[in-house]
This record gives sequence, C-alpha cells and structure tokens, in this order.
Amino acid sequence: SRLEETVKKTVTDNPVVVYSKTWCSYSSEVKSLFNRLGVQPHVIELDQMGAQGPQLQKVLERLTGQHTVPNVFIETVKLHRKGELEALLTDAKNT
Amino acid sequence: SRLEETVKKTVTDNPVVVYSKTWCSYSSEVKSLFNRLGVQPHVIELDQMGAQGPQLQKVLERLTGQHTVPNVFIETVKLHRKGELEALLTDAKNT
Ligand SMILES: N[C@@H](CCC(=O)N[C@@H](CS)C(=O)NCC(=O)O)C(=O)O
Ligand SMILES: N[C@@H](CCC(=O)N[C@@H](CS)C(=O)NCC(=O)O)C(=O)O
Ligand code: FES
Repeated sequence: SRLEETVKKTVTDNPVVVYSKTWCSYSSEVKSLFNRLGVQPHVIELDQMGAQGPQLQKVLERLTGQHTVPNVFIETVKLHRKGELEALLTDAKNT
Repeated sequence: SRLEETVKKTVTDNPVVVYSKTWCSYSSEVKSLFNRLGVQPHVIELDQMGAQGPQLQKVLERLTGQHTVPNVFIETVKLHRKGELEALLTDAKNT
C-alpha cells in the first residue's frame, strides 16, 4: 500500500526515526534520550496526523509486529521499544 | 457538579486512588509500584468510561490543577504525579 511505502521510505531515508505521540511520556523520554546523545531523530507524531495517525499505527504493526509507541527505527535495525533501546545504548556505552 | 461530588467521594472513601488509562505505560508503572508495596489502589481507567472519561479528566483538572494521568490521591494528600510519588516513597523508604 502507499502508506506502507511511505513508512519504508521514511525509515530508510533517516538514520533514526521515532513514531511517537505528543502526550505520551514514554515517547517524550525516548525523544529526550536521543537529544541528550546529540542525535536529532526524525519524529512522527501519530496523534497530529488526523485520520492518518491510526492508519500509520496499523501499517507499523503490519511491518514490525508492534502496535505501541514509541516505535523506534535505527539505521534499518528496528529496536521498537524504549526498553530495548535503553539496553542497547547502555550496552554501547559500556563497550 | 455531580461528577465533582463523585470524585470527592471516591478520593475520601479510598485510601489510595489512581486515575489512569489502560494503554498508558506511566499509569501501568504507578499501578505496579503500588502492587509491589502490597497496596491495592482504587483504580479508575478513564479510557474505559466512555464519554464520562474526558469529563472526569476535566473535573480532576478543576479540582487538582492537573490534566494528566496518572493522577494519584493518597489519604487526602494529593500527590498527582508518578514523579512526586516516587520521591515520597523513596523518602519513606529511607526514614
Ligand atoms: N514496553 C513498551 C511499552 C509500549 C507501550 O505500551 N506504549 C503505549 C503508550 S505508553 C501504547 O502505545 N499504547 C497503545 C496506544 O497508545 O495506541 C516500551 O518500552 O515502549
Ligand atoms: N511528569 C508527569 C507526566 C504526566 C503526563 O504527561 N501524562 C500523560 C500520559 S503519559 C498525559 O496525561 N497526557 C495527556 C492525556 O493523556 O490526556 C508524571 O510523572 O505523571
Ligand atoms: S501514554 Fe503515558 S507513558 Fe505513554
């Protein structure tokens, strides 16, 4: 579908992509985590996309198996969750 | 208003009350925090109350100045936020 192609293009064109919701604290924490690391993620706020928001969330679920936010993509390595992201970054910090 | 009276009655009748949303991770964390402490909070899931949910959230804002979840009440001492709650409990643990 066209929306699926848009998502695939977004996550390959941008090294870091966060699908987020503006009022979600977990999403805010992931966005500030990246900022603290000096990384500017490409952020898509699903709650600000009108009717397309829920559609995008469905496409993400189809592509990643995850229906929650924040949904994080890094350099084509999909990490999805704040929990997994923090583990990876802690790992990276210790190597 | 009648909804305001309902809220006042709820937070005085119950030692611990959490106004929450089922899909919100911050709300989940506060609920499990209480469970780990052996406390059974009285939980109101605002997203499961149909049209009354947003109305309740408005009433809570009027009564507490807070429009976010989780909104926590303990023994008539309103703590509101997960952040403040954790600080208080850390404090309590250290005394
Ligand atoms: N453990 C996951 C939690 C993800 C989660 O439950 N996200 C919630 C918001 S905090 C969600 O997307 N709920 C469904 C929705 O908002 O559509 C993580 O670390 O990201
Ligand atoms: N720092 C606050 C954050 C509260 C907050 O921003 N809550 C979000 C959900 S995680 C919220 O209620 N957003 C508006 C809404 O869902 O109506 C806390 O620790 O509780
Ligand atoms: S909606 Fe509350 S943490 Fe995501």
